[in-house]
Amino acid sequence: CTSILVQDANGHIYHGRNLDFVSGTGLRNITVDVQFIKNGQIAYTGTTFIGYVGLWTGQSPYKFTVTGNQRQKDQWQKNATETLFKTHYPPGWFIRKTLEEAKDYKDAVRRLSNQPLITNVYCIVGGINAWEGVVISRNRTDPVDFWLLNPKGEWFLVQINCDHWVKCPRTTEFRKIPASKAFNEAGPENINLYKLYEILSLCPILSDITVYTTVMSAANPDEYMTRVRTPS
Amino acid sequence: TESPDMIPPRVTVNLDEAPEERWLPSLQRFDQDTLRAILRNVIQHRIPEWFNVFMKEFVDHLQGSLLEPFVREIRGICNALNLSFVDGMLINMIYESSML
Repeated sequence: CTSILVQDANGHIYHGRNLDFVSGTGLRNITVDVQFIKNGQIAYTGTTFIGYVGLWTGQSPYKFTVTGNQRQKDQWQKNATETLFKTHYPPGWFIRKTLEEAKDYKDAVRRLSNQPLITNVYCIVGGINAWEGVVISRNRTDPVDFWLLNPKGEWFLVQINCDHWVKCPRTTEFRKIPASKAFNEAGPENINLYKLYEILSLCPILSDITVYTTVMSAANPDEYMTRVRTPS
Repeated sequence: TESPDMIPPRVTVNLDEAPEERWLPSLQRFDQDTLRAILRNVIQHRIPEWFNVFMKEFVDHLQGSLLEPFVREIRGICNALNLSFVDGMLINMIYESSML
């Protein structure tokens, strides 16, 4: 997966993701954008496939956006897994719970940092104000790193499936380099959701295992957009 | 080298309804046989066998766990699609099981 947070020259935050999944062919046909309604209002929006009740991509309007990327695998024995399930959430389920319950960006970051989860994960969270953007690198019990948008130069964050502070394997690094190059060529003055979608559509950021691309901005929730990707 | 991208259906889940009922209108947007076949195919190809065995033993212990509100939604989906509850849980662990 690739998740991207980027801030334009006016301080608007944009958030995009490619959800990559091997054997995802069938999933393309059952991918949906879901509007979760409470008291007649849209409480939050997400993208998933029918049958999966959790969310790895979602938006709480005028509050925050969030995506999840898989982080390194763990080796766990069956008995340990059973214990985990009694006290720890599956990440996709907890992301949905956060979309439902968090009051704002900071609350979402706090919840996604502290809740015990059954696997390691990257939680990528975007807010509605300038510089509200963070990649939380999680192990099952704790955050291990917060990578923040910041005025000292990091106006975009490209998170793939390895820790940002280490050199990734070539196959994953190949997605990060062209994305960074494209952002630097465009500059913050030319960033919008369409540009973000364009960058997420560059090869090899977009690959034959990409199931869908979503771009969103919590400050402009009506612009939430997903496209199912169908490589020829 | 892409064919035209597809706009996914936009569905609504009403959180004011009982968890077992929430997803039913969304399911009706799809051909049930096709949907069932896709989900079974996902289980067959993406879920490790040991996790399948674990889940069969574990489902009896879900009541009252952290997962309960979501579990009720999954029960509703399984009933509507005539899938076993174990299969429903496996589908809902598709990403997580690949990381364990």
